[in-house]
Amino acid sequence: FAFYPNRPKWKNHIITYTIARYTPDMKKEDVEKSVRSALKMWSDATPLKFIKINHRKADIVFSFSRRTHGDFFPFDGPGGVLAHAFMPGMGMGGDVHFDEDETWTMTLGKNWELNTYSDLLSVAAHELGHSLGLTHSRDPSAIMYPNYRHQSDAKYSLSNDDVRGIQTLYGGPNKKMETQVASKKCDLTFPQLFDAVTLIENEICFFKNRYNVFISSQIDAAYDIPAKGHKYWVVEQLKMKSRAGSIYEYGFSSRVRRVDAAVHVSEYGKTMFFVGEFYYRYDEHNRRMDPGFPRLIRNDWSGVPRRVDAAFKLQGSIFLLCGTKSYQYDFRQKQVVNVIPGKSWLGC
Amino acid sequence: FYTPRPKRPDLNSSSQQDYLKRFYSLNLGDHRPPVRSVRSASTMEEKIQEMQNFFGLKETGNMDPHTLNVMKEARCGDPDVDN
Repeated sequence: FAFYPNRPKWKNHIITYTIARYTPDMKKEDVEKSVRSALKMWSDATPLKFIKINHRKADIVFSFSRRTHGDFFPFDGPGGVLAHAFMPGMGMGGDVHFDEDETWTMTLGKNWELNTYSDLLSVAAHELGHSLGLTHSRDPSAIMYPNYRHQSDAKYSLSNDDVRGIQTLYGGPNKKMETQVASKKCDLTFPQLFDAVTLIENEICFFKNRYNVFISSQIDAAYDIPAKGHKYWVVEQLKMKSRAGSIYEYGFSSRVRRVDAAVHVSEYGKTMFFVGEFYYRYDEHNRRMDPGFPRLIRNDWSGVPRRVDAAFKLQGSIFLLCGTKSYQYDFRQKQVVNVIPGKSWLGC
Repeated sequence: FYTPRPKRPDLNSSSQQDYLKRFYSLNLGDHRPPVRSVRSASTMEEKIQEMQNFFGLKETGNMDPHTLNVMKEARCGDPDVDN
């Protein structure tokens, strides 16, 4: 691996990028996907984070142009030079230019009549090495080798040479950061440990203020409705699926200003909503509240404190998180069967 | 702006020179005749050897088939030396 003179690099580890001009050879989303994959190859090996913005003032501007295109390095028509990039710096620094006279594709492939490699991922990955501060490597297996690597089958990834080069400039991925976050989650000293918890596919997702922590475990998929104030959202695959809805559509009285916790019990087709010292039971089949609710929690949930912060269902039990503890409630025996410190859910 | 010079008929030698100018800082311009032809031939040979060294080829100093093949491959437009 090699560097530019004086080893220029980005001071800030959060680097913005934008795609100023696309190629007509590929769908826009395929260009973006190829660029994202190329960026990920470098961010996986470093503490760098890449953020896409729609602004030409981004640190790295990608564009497709032909022949003379505003810098002193005109392209040469089909074949030959496919792209070039500039070392880290202001203005054009870091920018990546692709030769529009090539035929760009998403897959690794050879454009036989032009005898040129035209797959955007491998070319973008190479040029990004320049944008981050690497010049050409003499190692034929390196992405930074001047001629784009002939990787028609092997999974495209950085070679050891590329990794050693880029980590000389920026260091390795933020293991420290991960442990920091980990220790941070264990330092949780809030009186109320969690605001809400839900299950998303096979992961338990805890919410606290602006944090959320995913814990993977062997659990049945369950469904909860994390509610905030008098609004609720339906989330599917972590994409906001619906506009904010009103909890009053569920039949809550107008006095209710927020829902503390919710848990669905599929065996009965019922969803429990906990509001202050009371709870409601909602019939998902009839899509309305069961009559005779709200009722006091302490009257019906033996062993559970007066208020509930968060609730979720796991392997046949309902877990109610109150303050710093979690109560495993067996809804068949109608009693608490276990009390577990809240932090233990976070591996603390 | 620099406008690309139309490639001369003997494509090979001029494109080879373009390649070495662009990626190995070949500079033939600063010799005065009649020294030019002798000096530029040796400069050219040095640059070909520099390129052969970079790509791990046998450093013959002349345009053998291996060297020509490497030159024809699709590549990045950034220089290999003095970047």
